[in-house]
Amino acid sequence: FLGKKTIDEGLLDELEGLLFAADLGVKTSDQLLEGVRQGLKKGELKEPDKVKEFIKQEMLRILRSGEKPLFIDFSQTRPFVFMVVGVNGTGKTTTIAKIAHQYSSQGRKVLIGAADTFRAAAVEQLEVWANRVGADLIRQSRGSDPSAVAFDSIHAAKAREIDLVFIDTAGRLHTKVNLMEELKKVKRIIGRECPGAPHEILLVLDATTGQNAISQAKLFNEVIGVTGIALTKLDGTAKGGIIVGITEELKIPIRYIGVGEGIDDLKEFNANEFVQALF
Amino acid sequence: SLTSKLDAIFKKLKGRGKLTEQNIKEALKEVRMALLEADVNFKVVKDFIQSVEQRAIGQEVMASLTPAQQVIKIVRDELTSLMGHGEERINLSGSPPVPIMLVGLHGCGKTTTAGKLARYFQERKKRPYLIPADVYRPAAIEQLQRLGQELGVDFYRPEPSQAPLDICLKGREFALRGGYDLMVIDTAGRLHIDEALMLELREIKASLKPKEILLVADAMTGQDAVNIAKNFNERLGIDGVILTKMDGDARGGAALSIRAVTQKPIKFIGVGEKLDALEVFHPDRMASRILG
Ligand SMILES: Nc1nc2c(ncn2[C@@H]2O[C@H](COP(=O)(O)OP(=O)(O)OP(=O)(O)O)[C@@H](O)[C@H]2O)c(=O)[nH]1
Ligand SMILES: Nc1nc2c(ncn2[C@@H]2O[C@H](COP(=O)(O)OP(=O)(O)OP(=O)(O)O)[C@@H](O)[C@H]2O)c(=O)[nH]1
Ligand SMILES: [Mg+2]
Ligand SMILES: [Mg+2]
Repeated sequence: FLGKKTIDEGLLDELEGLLFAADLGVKTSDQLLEGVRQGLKKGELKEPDKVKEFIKQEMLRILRSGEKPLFIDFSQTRPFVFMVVGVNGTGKTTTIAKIAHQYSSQGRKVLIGAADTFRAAAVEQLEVWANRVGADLIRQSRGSDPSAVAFDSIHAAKAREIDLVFIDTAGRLHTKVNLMEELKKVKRIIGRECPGAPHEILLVLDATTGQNAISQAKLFNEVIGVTGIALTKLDGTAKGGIIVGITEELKIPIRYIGVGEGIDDLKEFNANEFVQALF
Repeated sequence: SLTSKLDAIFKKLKGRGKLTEQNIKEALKEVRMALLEADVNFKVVKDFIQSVEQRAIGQEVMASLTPAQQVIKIVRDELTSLMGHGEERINLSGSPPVPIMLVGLHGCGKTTTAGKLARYFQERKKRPYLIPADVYRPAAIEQLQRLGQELGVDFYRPEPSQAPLDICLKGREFALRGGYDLMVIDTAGRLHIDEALMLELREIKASLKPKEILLVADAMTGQDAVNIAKNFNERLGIDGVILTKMDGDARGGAALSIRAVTQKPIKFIGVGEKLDALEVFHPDRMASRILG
């Protein structure tokens, strides 16, 4: 590993570089390296290979706790309602299409609520995807209240005996208080029209994001409560290591990873594969 | 803040008599931490700290009554000069319609920025023309056309299944005939490691010879910023950068990473979702933001 025969500061530096390059961030990298230093002091880690293994196991321990795929019991919960949120451009709309496709291919009736009433051609983009996956689409005119779209979507879902509803929301920076308030209202309306809903509040994070992903996850969680995370664009060169610190701190299940722009480019999160890819 | 951290360090150190080189190195560890927390690339941070160390270990800091302030000043000056000069203009030389091409990863804000740039030039009494060359993303063409409609800026209407290169070539003909001053080409988001799509950009570049190829990059990009910028610059060649979503709370260390690896100027920053949310880049403000 890293061509080293002994453990020295050079090895620790190289390890640190590896962790940073994978976007684990300062806090998590320090935490892992401190664990290594403790292990070295106690004489528990004697060879470089042991050090690498220690770090891997630590990451696995953290990430396995986040390896919780979504199991929907439609006999208990129908319609099952997803509310999909996140900052601008992370892949919310595309991820909805991918998940919808999975359930639609299993014979489930899917409805998508186009509650991004702000961005140019947001509804049109979703319309193309809804047609491709065979999902119903609920929309209103541009500029209308997203909560009104959510309201319509829930009522249409009940009337049409829909199994699965996705509410697509506009991208928004977590620091914009008024936009976060808007999201609270959408959630409240969904819950009012369908008690227990939204059953999954999915935060979509972009794997190329740095440590700002931690503030995103914290704030979205604080404001509306996040029950699942989708980490997109892992088909690039970014490793998405920021998810380690997020999982450790917030304990939110990582439901999916996005690995491309196509309808099938969605996988369930697997801690082992993720950690292997980091090394 | 970094300043208060350094103040605290130097207060503690001065109590022990004269400052040593080792003391300065300790202080620079805090600077290194600040940069890493700002998402500056790990290797770029290493190089930066080494170059700053040279100046910081000089007499002026060691003998200073306010070493913390001296170190901060050296770091800030160095960072600001690395950030470039600010006020970089968009190159509109050459016969109209001058081609400006926007490239970058998925979702970084290219289409929105194309609209913003069109508005920017419209404000300056130029006639921009928009060319929607993203044929992959659902409703991408429509998205750019809607922005054009909103601004009263004209745009090319691609045929169904028209290829991106042809869209640019035909779009240019329209722009030429219509007497427009410049054309802003919006391209599809793509990975820097996608050979076929990088080739597509090179073909558009070869045919249209854009005066400006601008890399649009998300201010919250992490360590990968070096890979992205390096690859786009080496495989395509960029003339400048636009850093988007600066209205968020990302420290924006990606800016330093991109500058370090390409030496190309950051010309604008995106500061919101509306079409008027485009500002000229200020290197000193960026330096302060990154240092935190
Ligand atoms: N390579 C890659 N691209 C992706 C992935 N997921 C989404 N994208 C792309 O990212 C871009 C943005 O996707 P959208 O679905 O529009 O993102 P969004 O979060 O809905 O964006 P806003 O609604 O504007 O906030 C598109 O070009 C998608 O094709 C992924 O897993 N890999
Ligand atoms: N807050 C904020 N949002 C921005 C900014 N620039 C773009 N956006 C938003 O980011 C999201 C993505 O913008 P697009 O213009 O669709 O990005 P793109 O690069 O064209 O995406 P692809 O074509 O899929 O690669 C949208 O929600 C935009 O409104 C900015 O400066 N600030
Ligand atoms: Mg969307
Ligand atoms: Mg676009």
